[in-house]
Amino acid sequence: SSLTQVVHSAGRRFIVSPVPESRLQES
Amino acid sequence: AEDTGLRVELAEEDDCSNSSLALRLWVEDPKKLKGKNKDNEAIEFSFNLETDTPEEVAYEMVKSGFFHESDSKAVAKSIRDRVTVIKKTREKIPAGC
Repeated sequence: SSLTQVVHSAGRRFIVSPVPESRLQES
Repeated sequence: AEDTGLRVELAEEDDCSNSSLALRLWVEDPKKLKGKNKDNEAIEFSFNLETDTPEEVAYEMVKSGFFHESDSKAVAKSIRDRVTVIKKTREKIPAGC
């Protein structure tokens, strides 16, 4: 799975990753 | 709690000792959101129980391009609901989880 990191100007880091298929099925 | 179409969960097990939480948010039901967004991506972020507010984090997500401004309230509510549950869980459990 690929991860992307986005850093907001306020310094908070957001890490983007694919939602696992199992979690999508759960929901 | 009203279903916002978003899901927020702990990204790591809560050991109850740290005021900083690792949370993960993703779109469960894109139809409930007003703006366009990717429903196959999860966003992991830290949330400090003492210093951060859900509105602030939601704003940062909007500005970072994850959500449309019109969904900012829904994002904030989703985060707030999860943080509230986590805080209540921590209160119920004696020192240390």
